[in-house]
Amino acid sequence: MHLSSITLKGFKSFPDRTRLTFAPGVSVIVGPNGSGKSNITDAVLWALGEQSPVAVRGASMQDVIFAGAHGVKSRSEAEVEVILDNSSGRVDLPAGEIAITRRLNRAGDGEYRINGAKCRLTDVIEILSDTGLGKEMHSVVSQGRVAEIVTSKPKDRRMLIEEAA
Amino acid sequence: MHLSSITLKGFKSFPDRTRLTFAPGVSVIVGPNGSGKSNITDAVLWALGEQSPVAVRGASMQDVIFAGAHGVKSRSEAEVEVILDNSSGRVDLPAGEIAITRRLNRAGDGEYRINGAKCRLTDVIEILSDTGLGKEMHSVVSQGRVAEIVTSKPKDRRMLIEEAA
Amino acid sequence: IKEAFEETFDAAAKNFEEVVGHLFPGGRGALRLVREDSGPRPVLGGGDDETPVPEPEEDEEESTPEDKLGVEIEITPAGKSTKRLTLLSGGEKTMTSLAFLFAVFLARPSPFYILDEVEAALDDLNIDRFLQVLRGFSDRAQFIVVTHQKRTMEAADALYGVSMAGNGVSKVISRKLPKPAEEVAA
Amino acid sequence: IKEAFEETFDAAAKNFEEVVGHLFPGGRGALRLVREDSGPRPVLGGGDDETPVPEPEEDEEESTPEDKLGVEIEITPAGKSTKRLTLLSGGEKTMTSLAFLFAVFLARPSPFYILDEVEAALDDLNIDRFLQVLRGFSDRAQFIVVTHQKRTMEAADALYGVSMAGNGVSKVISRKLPKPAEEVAA
Ligand SMILES: Nc1ncnc2c1ncn2[C@@H]1O[C@H](COP(=O)(O)OP(=O)(O)OP(=O)(O)O)[C@@H](O)[C@H]1O
Ligand SMILES: Nc1ncnc2c1ncn2[C@@H]1O[C@H](COP(=O)(O)OP(=O)(O)OP(=O)(O)O)[C@@H](O)[C@H]1O
Ligand SMILES: [Mg+2]
Ligand SMILES: [Mg+2]
Repeated sequence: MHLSSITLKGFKSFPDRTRLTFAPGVSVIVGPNGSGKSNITDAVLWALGEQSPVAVRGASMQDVIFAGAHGVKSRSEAEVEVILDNSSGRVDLPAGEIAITRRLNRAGDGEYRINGAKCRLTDVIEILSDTGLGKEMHSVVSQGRVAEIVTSKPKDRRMLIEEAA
Repeated sequence: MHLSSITLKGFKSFPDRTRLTFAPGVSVIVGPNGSGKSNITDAVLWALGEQSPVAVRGASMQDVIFAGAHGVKSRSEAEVEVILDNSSGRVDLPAGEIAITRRLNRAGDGEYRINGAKCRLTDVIEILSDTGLGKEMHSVVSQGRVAEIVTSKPKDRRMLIEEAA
Repeated sequence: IKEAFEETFDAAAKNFEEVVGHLFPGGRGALRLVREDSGPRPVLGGGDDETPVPEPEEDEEESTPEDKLGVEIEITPAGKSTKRLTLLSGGEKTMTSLAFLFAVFLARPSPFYILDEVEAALDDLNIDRFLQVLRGFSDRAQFIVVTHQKRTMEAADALYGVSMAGNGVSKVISRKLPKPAEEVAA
Repeated sequence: IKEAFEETFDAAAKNFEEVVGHLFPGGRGALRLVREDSGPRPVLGGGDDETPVPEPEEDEEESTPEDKLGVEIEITPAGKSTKRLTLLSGGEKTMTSLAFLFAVFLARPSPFYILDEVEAALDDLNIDRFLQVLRGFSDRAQFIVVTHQKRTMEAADALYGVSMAGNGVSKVISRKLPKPAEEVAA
């Protein structure tokens, strides 16, 4: 299984629908400071159910909604869709693809969908742990946080291994 | 006034007496990962009275004493001397040079000296604030910590300005 | 659940020693299970005379509830002696964390990993060691790496260029790359 | 004491705006005094209709004890709108912190500054902006910079090479350099 695409719309510095398609192997995202690279990292975390605004550098979750810029109106809603390619059949689902979509508007109303069908956060969490992604505690390393494994407590590392197990 | 030299002996990865001489202007310290560059930063903080072992990456202050390595015996004591060149007369002292020395042994006994004369930590702190160095809260930026100004609370930044004032 | 953990831990510990061999040539490392109440072991001066989690014949371990267990990392870069992890340099801490991450990956791969600027503290030699290991594992999991380092770009199968015109809007251009010249056998 | 603080703050705030012009060309920034109990201002959507610390005619400020005051940083990179500081990118956070540091330096210089790998998150363009400002100020204070970046080495008046043979012992070799080719007027 691999992440085959991510589509951002109204999310952080991506006001208009932007889709990135990934293949297996090593994909490298480059660009100048402030161009939007880590916003893509945040989008993956967010679509897969991140509950803490701080983990995506916000103070409240609505901070992820495109807030406008020079000559560009702000958006009222953020939406991110992550598609996992299951063609190797790793996850016990009939679908060859798992599309997870998350939305949030300025009023704070949000929803999750799996393959287009509305669902709850717990359904997303469950399908992710089936794929081995866990709470992506250990498979997404945000900027500035790689050395945390070394500076964290022994029991945090144990939890990391437990989640992978 | 400028920092004219630092001498390390038994401090972290410097078991034998090592002296670095600095001139005004821009001095750049380079070298591979783990070679000892940040240990020099720590030595300056330490000699100028740092009280928290964590600020020099230790768990207890004795962690700064050279602990031995492949074929090199550990040392029983760490000593760092920082010399401030006062020839511009900025600090109201008769001396053209201010030498601050700190020592610590494995038993935890330590001492400070100013120009060779034993003194207390408060004397060191006082002479430093006369030189404008304050608690070097804002003039020494340790590795990994530059963005703290942005992530810290408004009142921490106020304290930083107060110290400089 | 406890067995899944122990099995994963044992595999990760074995992998950790091997990955450390690649990331810290000439160095060695180990993962140890420790019980929460065993205070900080005096690490200066090394010494393996203290086994934090006793061998299975001591029935204490059987009764240690899992949430009292922790994982301690021991690492000894070439030529140095084992000390507190906190004393390691910025680059050494990053390499140790990456070794741990890869060790867990080998024990239980996730389908993908997103690594955002993990090489910021690494010198060129260590970036190369990291990239060599990464390419070696890229047949087993997908790695999406965010970077502003040229060296890392050279390890890519596909490149995604993110830019922002003066208007606060991000734009992405992507292109596949021919296989990197050096296909490294892990 | 309070006057020294206010005087330093006012100078730092003025300098901050100027340094931001160099580190964030086309952008702008400001420092504001805020009272501790004024909750987080809604920054999204900008808006200067809220003045966190009232003008002197409001006698409240006179009675605000200094330890209730804080310094808020506002920064707007070119083309973007002011948002929470936390949403800034890694490089933008570093540049903002450096602007603050230099602003305070200009108001009250310390005799020396030690900067350890402060450019780790910066791309080449931003490293150059930082180095240009640094060299411009190097006649007013001594800067000792630890780095593993080649560009930063080129800005040096003197270079100190630290190395470690395979035995855990650090060694330093130093040499003075001829003046860098581009002597930049601050
Ligand atoms: N809700 C939002 N609306 C508009 N712009 C936003 C929003 N959230 C974040 N941004 C902008 O996105 C930019 C940060 O992008 P990002 O962190 O992805 O940069 P980056 O490419 O990772 O840079 P670096 O190399 O410095 O880490 C910031 O300038 C920030 O102002
Ligand atoms: N008390 C000590 N005795 C012996 N060696 C020590 C002691 N304290 C720290 N060291 C060693 O010093 C090394 C760290 O050095 P330092 O942090 O200065 O590296 P650095 O040059 O800054 O590297 P980087 O570029 O990765 O930041 C570590 O390998 C550590 O083991
Ligand atoms: Mg980033
Ligand atoms: Mg360092």
